[in-house]
Amino acid sequence: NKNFVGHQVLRIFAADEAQVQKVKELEDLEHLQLDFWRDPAGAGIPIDVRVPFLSIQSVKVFLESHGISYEIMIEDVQSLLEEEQKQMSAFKTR
Amino acid sequence: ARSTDTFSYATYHTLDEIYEFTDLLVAEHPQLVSKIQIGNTFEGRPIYVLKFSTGGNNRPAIWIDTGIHSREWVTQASGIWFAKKITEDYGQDPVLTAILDSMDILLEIVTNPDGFAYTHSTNRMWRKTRSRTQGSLCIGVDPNRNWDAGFGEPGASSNPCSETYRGKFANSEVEVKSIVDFVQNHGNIKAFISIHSYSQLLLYPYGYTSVPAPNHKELDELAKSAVTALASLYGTKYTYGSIIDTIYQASGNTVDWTYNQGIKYSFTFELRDTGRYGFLLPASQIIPTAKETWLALLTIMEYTLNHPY
Repeated sequence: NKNFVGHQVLRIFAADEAQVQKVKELEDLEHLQLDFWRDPAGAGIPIDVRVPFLSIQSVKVFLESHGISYEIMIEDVQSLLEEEQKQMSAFKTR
Repeated sequence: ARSTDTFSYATYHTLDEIYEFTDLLVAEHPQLVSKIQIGNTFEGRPIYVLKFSTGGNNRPAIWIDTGIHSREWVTQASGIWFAKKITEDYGQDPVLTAILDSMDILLEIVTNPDGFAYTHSTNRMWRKTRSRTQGSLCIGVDPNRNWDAGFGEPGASSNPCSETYRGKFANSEVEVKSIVDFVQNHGNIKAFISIHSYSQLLLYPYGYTSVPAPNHKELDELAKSAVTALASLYGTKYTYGSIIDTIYQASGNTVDWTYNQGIKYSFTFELRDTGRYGFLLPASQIIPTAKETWLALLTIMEYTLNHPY
């Protein structure tokens, strides 16, 4: 199974269309391997993106340098996945 | 599980466990439930639709599908719960009984089997199909951008590596083409409900154009009734509206195509949550999510029954 240790899901709040466009620029940078859970839609609509560990620093610097606010929705994707797997195997055991 | 009564609806299941569940359900209710294979996936897995029918021939029908985006696990889990609920409530609940006495319900629980199997075996975050694209190392097409409705217009990607890659041509994905053929051969589907997660939205056409759907007022009022019914159980708040107005432009999407086929009551659900766990919704929320969604589904199905066209 693919490992998601250190992957975070950021919730981005684009205040205006210019910021939405900035976030869309990120979407085109394939080397960042971003996975948009909620696509950039419009100002005021939350944008959720899963960011691999190796890209987190540069994405956060990018957002902060453009004054785009964000919060961390999921601290570590892998720990949620392990929780999910644990629940499923606990059920199987029962 | 030895029966659908001992099956656990409060946990996530593998593809095999879901297919075993459907066989159990059919065996327990042969007069009500049958399993139709509508095709095979890119990797050769069977694609099944459960048909709930109390008789008649090619009756007007209501279509519900879950799991077209494979990582949206709460949707397939809710689909399992819906299947069991239908068998439990027929003959008990007057609304559902009235619906099934006149209409059929068609339920496709795993609409993207290859992708779903892949989320269990390799990559829990997989969304698309698993088809190969000639000339690209990237795999899969977004099955909710591959329909022949505004296909190729803005609102989908032409890049095979994108999560919203539309595919080389409309219906290129056998998982989509199988439904297209089934719907066109059936010819009497009156409501089409495609269930996704997350964001807590109830959406109706269009997604590929900002031109309002001809009966968007009726759809808006029905959506309002449905989300009100949904919220009555736990207070879960949904937003409703047309796809393009409520989220973004999405071309080639399922319910735009079904609506253009004349299926007036075409809706997309985005289930829980609004963004704490997203696709990783804890299993403890499966049953509450399914229960509240069922109230919205019943509202749409009852309206469809009472407004024949």
